[in-house]
Order: sequence, then structure tokens, then C-alpha cells
Amino acid sequence: QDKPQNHDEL
Amino acid sequence: MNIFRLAGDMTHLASVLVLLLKIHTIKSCAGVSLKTQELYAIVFATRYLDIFTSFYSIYNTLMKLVFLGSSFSIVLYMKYHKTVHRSYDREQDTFRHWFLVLPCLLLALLIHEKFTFLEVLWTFSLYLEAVAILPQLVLLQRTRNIDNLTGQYVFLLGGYRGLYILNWIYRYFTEPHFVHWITWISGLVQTLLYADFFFYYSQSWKNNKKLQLPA
Repeated sequence: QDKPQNHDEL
Repeated sequence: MNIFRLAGDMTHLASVLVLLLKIHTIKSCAGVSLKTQELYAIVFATRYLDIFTSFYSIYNTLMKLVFLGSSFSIVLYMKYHKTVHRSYDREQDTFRHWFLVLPCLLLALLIHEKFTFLEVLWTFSLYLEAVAILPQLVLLQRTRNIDNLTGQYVFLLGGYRGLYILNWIYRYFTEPHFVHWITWISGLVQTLLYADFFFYYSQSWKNNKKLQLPA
């Protein structure tokens, strides 16, 4: 739940 | 990393380099909207806070630092460098850009994937980036003589958004669970804002004439 979202793009 | 995303990132990088070239080498920011540049500085400052919390790759971190550094230095150049500042079209660049910030923040508070500090700021940066080009487009429309570098800068920025859409389509079909509605819709809105500009840019290119947007 507390894992950050995967924002692998710029 | 697919070819569309790499091409998109490189186009984005090229746009920043073109702008820095104009400002640093020619010492002119004529036709460049300070309002848009301020919005981009806010966009990158709020989006890339995750530099401190998540690591994806050296590439990712380096690019984030480049976009942060370049956007802030462009703003500082335009505001405080004597020669550059003198070439700034202050009277023409009148878009009330701060009025874009609050609605984007409210929208991010209402519509987001996850209600955490970083996630809301990330979402805010997506909404703000979608509309950040507006002051620049308005300024272009008012400018009689759009020089090549300014035209190329906007063309490359729009190209970067278009390539990112191809990247999302590619990722949707190749990566399971790759669904990001907020990113996609704001990216699409952002790209559509360039449609008009692209039309006149291609016309001027085809007819080998100077770029001029109708008032």
C-alpha cells in the first residue's frame, strides 16, 4: 500500500 | 525503454538545447515566453521530487537533473541576465499564467491515482505541463517575426509529446498492466494544443516561407 507509484518515465 | 520513448526524450532534450543555444550564444530570448518557462520550472520541481525517494536508472536520474537544471537556468537567464532580459518581449507576454496553477492543483487533489504528497504533486505536474505551453503559443501568435530557433523549439516540444503517445501505445500492448489514464489524457490534451501550431509550421516549411501564425 505504501509503495510509491512506478513513475519510470520523465 | 522503447524506441519511441528514447526518441521522445531526445526530442525533449533537443528542444531545451535549442532554447539554451539561443539564450546562451545569441544572448536573446525574443519570442520566448517567460511565463511558460516559469511553469515548466514548477512542473519539473514538483514532478522530480522522487529523485530523493525512488531510483529507476542512471539515465532517469541524469535526465531529471538536466531538465531541472535547464528549466531553472532558463528562467534565471531571462529574469536576471542583463542582455538576455533586454530582448524579452515583456509587453507581449501577458498571459496570466498563475491562474493555471491553482486549477491544476485543485484537479490533482480531486483526481489522482493515490492520495499521497508525492503522488498528488506528480499528478499536479502532469496537469500543469499539459497547459504550460499556452503562454508560449499566445506569444508566438503575437510575434510578427518568429525566428527559426523559437519555431524549432516549439516544434521539438510538440514532437516530444507526440512521440510519448506512441510510447504509451507501444507499452500498453507490450507490458501487462500498463494503464495510466491520468498521464495519457493530460498527455493527449497537451499534444492537441500543438495541432494548430504544427499545421502552420508544416505550411511554412512546405512553402519555404517564414513562420507566422494568424492573429
